[in-house]
Amino acid sequence: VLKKILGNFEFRCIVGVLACFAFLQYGQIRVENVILHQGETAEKTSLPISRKMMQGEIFRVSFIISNPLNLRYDLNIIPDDCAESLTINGADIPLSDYSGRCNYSKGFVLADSVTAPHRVGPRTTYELTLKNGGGPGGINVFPKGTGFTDALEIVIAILVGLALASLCKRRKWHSFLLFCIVFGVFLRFAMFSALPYTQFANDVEGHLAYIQYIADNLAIPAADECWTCYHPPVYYTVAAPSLVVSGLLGFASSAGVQLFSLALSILVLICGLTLLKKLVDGKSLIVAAALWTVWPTLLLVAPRIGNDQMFIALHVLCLLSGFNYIRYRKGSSLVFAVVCAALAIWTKSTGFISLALVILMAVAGYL
Amino acid sequence: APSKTEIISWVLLLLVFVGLAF
Repeated sequence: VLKKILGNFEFRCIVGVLACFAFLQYGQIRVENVILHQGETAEKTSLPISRKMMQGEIFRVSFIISNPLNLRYDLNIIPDDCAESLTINGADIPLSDYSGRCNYSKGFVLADSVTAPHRVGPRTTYELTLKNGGGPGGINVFPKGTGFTDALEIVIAILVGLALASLCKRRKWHSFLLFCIVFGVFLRFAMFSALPYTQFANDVEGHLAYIQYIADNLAIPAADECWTCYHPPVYYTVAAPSLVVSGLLGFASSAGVQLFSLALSILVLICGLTLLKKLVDGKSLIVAAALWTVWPTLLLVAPRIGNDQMFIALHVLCLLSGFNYIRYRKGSSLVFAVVCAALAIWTKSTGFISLALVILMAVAGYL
Repeated sequence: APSKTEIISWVLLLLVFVGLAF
């Protein structure tokens, strides 16, 4: 039995993924010791910082970036609202050339070549002075490793794609569909690693605060407890463990929630292809599968944080099992479809579409 | 005649509506 397991292709891929992940986890570039100085007070906190502040208030934020393997990295700094000055290990870095130093959505990027001359050893202290232009003030920082970490991420993406394609191959999938899976998984990983969660996002800090509330209190907040708490709770509850786990592993807490979105978008890819395979064949299947694999909305959800992606996943599952019910008249498929529709409604109110669909399918299948 | 699992799914569907009403 052991020989059979060790010789299994998917098993080898999973071992490869875990090995790469262990390297990433050990060598990852972390932001530590975040301290917010407001006037005379200094407070230890964590990123992202977003506080109520007076208009025009000047505040300082210091943090340490630990880089155990001394990898090259770029630093994306997103100030809210303006970064006035920056020191790296005490050395002043002029910011006047950075057009994004007042851009609170994308921020600016300090290239490795700028910071490298001032970095000594694995830990580097950064200190920024910022000015709040109005509304809440704060900062977020994303170190982005280049070279070695990119290579590891690419290997992980390919191994995950190959493992999933190999599972589908056992079910006698067409080679073009297998290619769609490998390519689609790769594209989703690329979106996940290239885009910060703030891109293409609505109220994303609110969604994170909602998930954090559930992780902290182990309870669902009242609708007026936070500014996105009026949303139904299923997505936020299911995403809470991923937030806790990524925190425990020392990654940014948002990374785990993004990874959950990535997993959902891969699930959507595979379930969608399964459904298309049942509906059409020949050239139509090739066109449909290619469109499904590269459809922009379905790609964009991979790095995002929000309840849309879970709604999409549940809707596709609902559609697939409802279709199975009509085709094979298996009641258990309909039970599954109803459960998915119920979860979809309590994920996002758009889920009413899934409910209507299930009713139609229940009637159609029965008659 | 409907199968047992079909009846279960109809009951669940009804429960969803009851849940929504609340």
